[in-house]
Amino acid sequence: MNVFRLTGDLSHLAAIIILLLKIWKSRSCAGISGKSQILFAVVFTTRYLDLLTSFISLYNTSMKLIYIGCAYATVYLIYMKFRATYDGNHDSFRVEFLVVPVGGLAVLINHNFSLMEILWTFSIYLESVAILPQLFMISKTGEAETITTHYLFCLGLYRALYLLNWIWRYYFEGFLDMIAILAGLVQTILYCDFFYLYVTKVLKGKKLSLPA
Amino acid sequence: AIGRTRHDEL
Repeated sequence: MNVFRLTGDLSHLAAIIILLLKIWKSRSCAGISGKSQILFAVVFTTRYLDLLTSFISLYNTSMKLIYIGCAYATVYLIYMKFRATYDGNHDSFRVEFLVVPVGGLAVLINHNFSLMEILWTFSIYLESVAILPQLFMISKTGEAETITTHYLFCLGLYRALYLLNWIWRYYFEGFLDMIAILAGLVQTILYCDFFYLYVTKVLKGKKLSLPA
Repeated sequence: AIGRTRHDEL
């Protein structure tokens, strides 16, 4: 555990909580892509199957359980409790275009050809692109609520901090996981355009709206 | 330690 890992995890946790609170307090999931949230629930489920096979630490186990629990709670709020406010017409990204190639890639490129390892690889690849339905939705409507942009910023920052964590681990522990690093790099790059808008607009007190 | 040797990351 190093400072980048810890702040990365906390940033990820903050993102998840911000989104849950936003939906709960406003009693609405307007502007939120349910498809991205389903993908994140799938990501956590397939990655944290190791909860059943290996114990690392109390921190590790509780964070995994919190992430999984919050992911399903978010999906429940969007598709069940506040379904009336869900903006399905704008959430039109075709997720099969992500899930199918990512599944194929996980079978082809992995550390070890076993079910658990392929599912873990699948979750790493899927996480790197799971935000695309949400970004697509924002580009379609041309705007996002400020609280939604805080959510996206924390979520993007988390993987960027993990990149620093992997550099740290390479130098100090000789640890190198190319699958996680390359997928994490892709994931972070996808947020760059958003980071730019966040810094130039949202942090200056303006609402995030895209030019028509 | 090249490759995935741990389950410790989230």
